Amino acid sequence: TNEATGRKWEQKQVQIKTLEGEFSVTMWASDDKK
Amino acid sequence: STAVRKDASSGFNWGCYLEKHGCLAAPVSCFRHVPLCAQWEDIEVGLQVEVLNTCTTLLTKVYWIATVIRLAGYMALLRYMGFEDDDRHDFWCNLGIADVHPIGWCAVNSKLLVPPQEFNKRISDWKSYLMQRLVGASTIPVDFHVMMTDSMKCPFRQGVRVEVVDRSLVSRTRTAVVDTVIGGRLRLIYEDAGLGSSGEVLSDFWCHMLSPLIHPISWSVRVGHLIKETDKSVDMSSHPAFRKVFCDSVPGQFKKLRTVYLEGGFFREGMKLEAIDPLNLGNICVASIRKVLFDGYLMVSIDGVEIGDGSDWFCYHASSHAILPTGYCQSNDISLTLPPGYDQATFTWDKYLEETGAEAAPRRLFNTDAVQHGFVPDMKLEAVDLMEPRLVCVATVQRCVGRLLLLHFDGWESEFDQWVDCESPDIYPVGWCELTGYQLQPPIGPEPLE
Repeated sequence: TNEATGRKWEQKQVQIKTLEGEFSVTMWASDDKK
Repeated sequence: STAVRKDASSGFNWGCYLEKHGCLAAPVSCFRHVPLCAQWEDIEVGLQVEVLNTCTTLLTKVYWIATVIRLAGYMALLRYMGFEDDDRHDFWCNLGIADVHPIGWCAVNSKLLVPPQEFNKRISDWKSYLMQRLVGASTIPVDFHVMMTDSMKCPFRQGVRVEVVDRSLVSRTRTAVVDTVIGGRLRLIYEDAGLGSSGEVLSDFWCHMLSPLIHPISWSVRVGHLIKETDKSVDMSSHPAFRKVFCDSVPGQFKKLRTVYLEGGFFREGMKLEAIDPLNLGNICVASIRKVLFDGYLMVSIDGVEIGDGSDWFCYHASSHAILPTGYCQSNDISLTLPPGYDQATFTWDKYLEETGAEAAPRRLFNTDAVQHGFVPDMKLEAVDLMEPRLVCVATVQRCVGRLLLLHFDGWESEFDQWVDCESPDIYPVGWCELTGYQLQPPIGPEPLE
């Protein structure tokens, strides 16, 4: 959690869609407000 | 003076300008009144985004992954993934309006990620390449653009009536109607402004919705401020802003000012102080309290240049940054503008107070609280020319003194510099004009436009 903004960041599986096909990677992402 | 400044064409490129001058921009989080201020600490260098791929010959709109290399206000310098350390193709974009999204947006919205043509063949296995670079990295929040839209809502709309300072006589207010709202800045048309032969408004005023110069209807009567009676014989009905159903503004639409406490004494008529000259905002002058109004408002005049009829008095709230205790300039190495006939070398407050038989306003009455604002000299920003408040210009922080910032308008002489509070609603981050659709006035002179 970013203490300055209160926003929660989580390790998430994120989908990548390229010409070669789809795959997923684990990234730090934040879904919605806090 | 600055009124002769003509609207310049758009096309000013902040990215080129910052790179050419090797300057930093003030971060968005320094500006409490702007969209996403509170959330901007989550936006940082190194974030990965999906952005429109402009380096392709494909006819369909495709995207590619890019890294935030640098931030300057709302602007970000991006580099497409695959260019590694090659900065030749870096590009600036405004994060608030560009086709920039969190990683994963393309998959959800059935858009394709296609690498720029130049290095499509250079890397054979894009999947491994992307996996290697994206795993463990961060991307912008999913709701970034939703938050941006939410934070740009404004409680004012066309047809709302307010009381605002009369630009032709600063000691009084006048009733005006909101005509246009851009990024929280209001174009106000005085109710009896009059219309020219081609329907143009003869007198208007621009200010931010949080400006201390605008007030709800009936404010002037309540606090005891002079207000011009609207000339009912002036017909404004053919102007679109006056065809709306009028709605009086109410206190809840305005910035709530810091409460002032009267226990232990308050400002009194005749007290001396130092004040920013409202008609020459680069000067901090010897000044006097002329009248104490209700709710903590004060009428102030600049010593030695009064006309004598009170028409040059100006209303400041007791919590305003623009009024300062005697000796403030000396303590902070600022040149105090003296009344005519006084000399910088020999002027002392003690002597002046004795000569004028006046007392200094007590220091405890002023709002000089220290604040961690984050501005430092040489930072670039967009700032309103308060002498022509329609204009938002390219500017530089020249000095920081406590809460006060001395702003220099790029390309202009230092005589146009202005002191503003660090929380002034008239200063904006780089890219604010582009974000809101307000026209930015580029510096005059031979600067790169593209």
